[in-house]
Amino acid sequence: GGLPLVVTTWRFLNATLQAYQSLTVGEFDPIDALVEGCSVCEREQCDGTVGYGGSPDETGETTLDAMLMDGTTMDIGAVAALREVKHAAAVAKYVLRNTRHTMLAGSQATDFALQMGFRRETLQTDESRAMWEQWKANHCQPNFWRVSNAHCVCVLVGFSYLGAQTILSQIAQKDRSIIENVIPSPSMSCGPYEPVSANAVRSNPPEDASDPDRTDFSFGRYNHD
Amino acid sequence: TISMIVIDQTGHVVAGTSTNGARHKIPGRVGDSPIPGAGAYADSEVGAAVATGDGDVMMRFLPALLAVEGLRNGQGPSEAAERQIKRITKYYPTFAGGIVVATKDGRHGAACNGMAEFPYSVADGSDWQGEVKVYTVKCV
Repeated sequence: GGLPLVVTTWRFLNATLQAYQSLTVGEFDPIDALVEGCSVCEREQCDGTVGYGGSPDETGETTLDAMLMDGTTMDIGAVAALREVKHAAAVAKYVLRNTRHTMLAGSQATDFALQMGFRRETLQTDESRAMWEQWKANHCQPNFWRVSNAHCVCVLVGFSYLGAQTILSQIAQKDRSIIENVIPSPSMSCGPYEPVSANAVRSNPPEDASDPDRTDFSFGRYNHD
Repeated sequence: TISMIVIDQTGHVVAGTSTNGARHKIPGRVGDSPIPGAGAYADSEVGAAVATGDGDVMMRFLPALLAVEGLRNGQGPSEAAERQIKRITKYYPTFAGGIVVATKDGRHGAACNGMAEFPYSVADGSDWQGEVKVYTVKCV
């Protein structure tokens, strides 16, 4: 390899080309070239994993995360769970250049973006709404709540969803700690969930947070950052 | 997620990410992308590293920071990436993710887990014919 160099995860050719041309033809400084490159994917919604209209949360909302790091000054600008503003990488640049902070998060990051002149707009699209509706219709499966193994056995032995649910809630009344971490059961019901009484919940073994059930979603088999 | 490393002709190294996170996440959840040292890390004296994948798991291991420290300790880019993947698979054997590493002089490499192979895109000034090249690595 040699310089100048742009390296990007996945096959995001347009974003890589935009950053490279900004750096060379446009003579942008590297941070501006980086933002130019990331912004291409925010506009093109690369793989559905970047930008608006992708990865709806349990309420159907899309939020954005972005971060820029300058390896010469070691300065960083980042936004996390940015709401209702499409240009996350550009907002992160304002955090980098206009504040002495490193990261702003949530609705207050949105307020900062509006102050910097960005526009508030929904990040939900027809596609993300449909994805969310389909997920709700499928008993909110899969999701990120912990389920104890004992409960899965009931489902496996052929109880219908409702059957298992009824049995489990009867058993849970007697000794909740055996069955659930939260109820209703997240492996067959939507929330809202409530924790089984705190003292009854034993410490969780180092569950493989990335076991196939968690990550084996329809999109390219993985659902990740 | 897009994670990107940019190094200009003078060796000024920057790195960054942009993402909409995990699907059907619990509201408020933030993954590894915006976390310095997890989603990306850059040091112009050494190089940079960026990550993508199961952010809930990966951010616990700060793979980007430790890959850059690996370069500082003499590892090549591919070795630095592989070592960080192995640190994670020790606890989460089936996690899905990839790490891309580049040195300040433009050498690059990657490693991955939980998928057949992992593609990354490169625009390299020393070999530029107007097209971005895609490299793929077999997972660890």
